[in-house]
Amino acid sequence: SLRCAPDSALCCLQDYYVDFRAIGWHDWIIKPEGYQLNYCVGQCPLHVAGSPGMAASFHSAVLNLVKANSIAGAGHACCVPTHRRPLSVLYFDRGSNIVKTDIPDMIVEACGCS
Amino acid sequence: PGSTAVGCPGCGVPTPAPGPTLLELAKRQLLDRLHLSERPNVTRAVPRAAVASALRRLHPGRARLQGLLGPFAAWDGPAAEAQGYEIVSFAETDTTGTLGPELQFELSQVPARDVEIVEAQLWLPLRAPSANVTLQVMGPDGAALSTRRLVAGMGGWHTFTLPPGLHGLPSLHLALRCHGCLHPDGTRLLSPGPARRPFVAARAQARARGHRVGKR
Repeated sequence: SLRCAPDSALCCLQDYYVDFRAIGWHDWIIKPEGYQLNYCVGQCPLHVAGSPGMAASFHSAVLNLVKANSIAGAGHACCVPTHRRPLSVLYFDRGSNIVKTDIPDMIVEACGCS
Repeated sequence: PGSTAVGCPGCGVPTPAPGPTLLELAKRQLLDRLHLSERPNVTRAVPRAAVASALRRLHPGRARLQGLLGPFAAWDGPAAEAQGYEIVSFAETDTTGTLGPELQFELSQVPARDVEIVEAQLWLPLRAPSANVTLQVMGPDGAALSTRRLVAGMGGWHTFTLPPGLHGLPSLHLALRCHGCLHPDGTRLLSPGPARRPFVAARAQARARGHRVGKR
């Protein structure tokens, strides 16, 4: 999975950190202090379609190129999350109770072309 | 659609650039995943000493808050598939009564509407009572739903598992009654100090979605 560089054009993972103090949520979210709102961005040429992890090998790229040629014009591939992980949050609820929960599939860790 | 800008043409939805729009999306996503319609307004500040003390008791050896943020150790059975919650609710204590202290816990709306409590345990810091003390769970009409006798002479933290039938009450109302005490007020039954605040530790899980098959 590629991490986005300033000149990235292909599908990649863009880091974006949300600081709870910066948005005024630190009064009810105890931990963590922020979270990685990562997202997937970039273009998916047809020859990398269906290869999560962005053309992991030369062979898969060639196979996908063949596949793309045979279905050319059928549509575009999409740059989507291919791996996520949970986020544990400790916060105050409406009744000032302390709540801890694990939110599944919250943080995007890898992107690929669908 | 049709845009040549950086984004995902296959999805037809342009990727928002970092800024206010993305922040609003981040807030909405977090609230949705926590099953909250809006951010909670914290009106009652819980003393930090009480929070640290409660967490130390629930997770010995992991005193620091950061240490609690690992995934749940074990959620067996159907609960493993649902989003799990651990809740610590601190009591509002009324020690002005002449019969004994009364404790109120607001567990009914935690942490969200689609979440139900599956297990709850009461933690009480007691002074060593010299006489018989009972713990009563009071119903909405003031009648005792459940009564438990405490062992005389045993001070320190006491834990009681609350019966499942009590989880759904609008609020949990407990009364400590001392029989034979000259002054059965709260200051003589409950241990003093900000770190010794009664609390309920509960486990909850999101209700399963989809239709259920009923059996008559």
